[in-house]
Amino acid sequence: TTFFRKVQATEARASLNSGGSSSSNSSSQGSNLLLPGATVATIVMLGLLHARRLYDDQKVEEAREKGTLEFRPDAKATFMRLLPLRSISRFWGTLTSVELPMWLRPYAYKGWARAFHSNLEEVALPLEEYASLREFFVRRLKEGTRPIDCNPCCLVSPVDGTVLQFGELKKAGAMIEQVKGFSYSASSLLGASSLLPMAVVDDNKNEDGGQEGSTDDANQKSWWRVSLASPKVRDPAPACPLKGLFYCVIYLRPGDYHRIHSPVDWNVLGRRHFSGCLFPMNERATRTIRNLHVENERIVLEGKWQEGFMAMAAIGATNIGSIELFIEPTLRTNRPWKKMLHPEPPEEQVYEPKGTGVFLKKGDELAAFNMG
Amino acid sequence: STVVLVFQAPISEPSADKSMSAEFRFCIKKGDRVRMGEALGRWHD
Repeated sequence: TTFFRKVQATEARASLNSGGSSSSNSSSQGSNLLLPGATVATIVMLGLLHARRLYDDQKVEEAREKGTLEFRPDAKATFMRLLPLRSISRFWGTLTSVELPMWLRPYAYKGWARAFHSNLEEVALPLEEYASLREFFVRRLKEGTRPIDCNPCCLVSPVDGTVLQFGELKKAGAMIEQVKGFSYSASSLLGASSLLPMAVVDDNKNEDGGQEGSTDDANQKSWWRVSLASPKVRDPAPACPLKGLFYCVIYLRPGDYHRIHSPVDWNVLGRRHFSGCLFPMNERATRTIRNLHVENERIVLEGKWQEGFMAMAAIGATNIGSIELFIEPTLRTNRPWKKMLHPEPPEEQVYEPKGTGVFLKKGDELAAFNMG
Repeated sequence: STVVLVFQAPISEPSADKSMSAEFRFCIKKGDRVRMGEALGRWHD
């Protein structure tokens, strides 16, 4: 409306000032029309883009409700696979390790905290004492800011984060849901030689009266045999999880406290290191990259607690690529790939003394996610 | 970054009083923000 009013006013002024030549009048009218025209075109284009986005969002929501959206082939995911994410991650680590001048540190860390909603009041040390962003990122918290639930009949969160999924593993293959409509098996996440308590289902008998046996034989399969058969998404069926096997997936945002603590009193018997990819781990990546949790580089700790089996998988991402294990300081993750052949077998370590391993109390600090 | 816990926890036969069940129950919801040291699940001895 404003545009047309302006046009009308311009025309009226032009007719009043009839002293000028007709050619100069038409050229001035042309230039006057050019700018509002471009503005209108921009507004229309933005309107169309916004309408399309609303339409797409609506479609996404509808599909999500039906459970049919997740893991459609995504051009972005395909593109991500082509990127040298490991090198990018390592470069990011180098960049964030650069020592900042003392005067800049509070500004840099306050900016980071503002961008990623970190609570600076919980930080253990004055901001000036963190020499680099990488150091600040794995900061410790003030004493008492994370009280451990002392109830002996509870399992506590090992990290600060957002609960993505949780539940009981019941069906064959012990599938963990990544997002609605797609799951990966617990043995893919933890490794083929995991101590995961599974029972082989006898096809000749029903589930209730089925003969339950050990899966030790299945665990004896070599990594190569399993991975060559059907990498990553192999189906470990017909094994079923024993009753009372649960899982919980917690996502850590960049602003969160990035140290991992022990969820219960337990004996860590061993560690497995999978040097996989380093895809981003944000919400969109979780929805679009297949088997994200079993593709990415991760450390799996396995052991026993008073109620049986316990395993914890710490999964890295592009920006937070390396995992530091305090019970094994020599372990290095996010190393340059020596072999291009994928997948590499996981590197395993059994902690001494065998059968007892390393004892950790509930709340003990056991690992940290590092930048790059 | 993400952390996945896989664990065995107590189970029991269904009882009338579910609040006193010896079965492990999560005390979180999907999308909840949790802090280190907060209970994820409980059971009764």
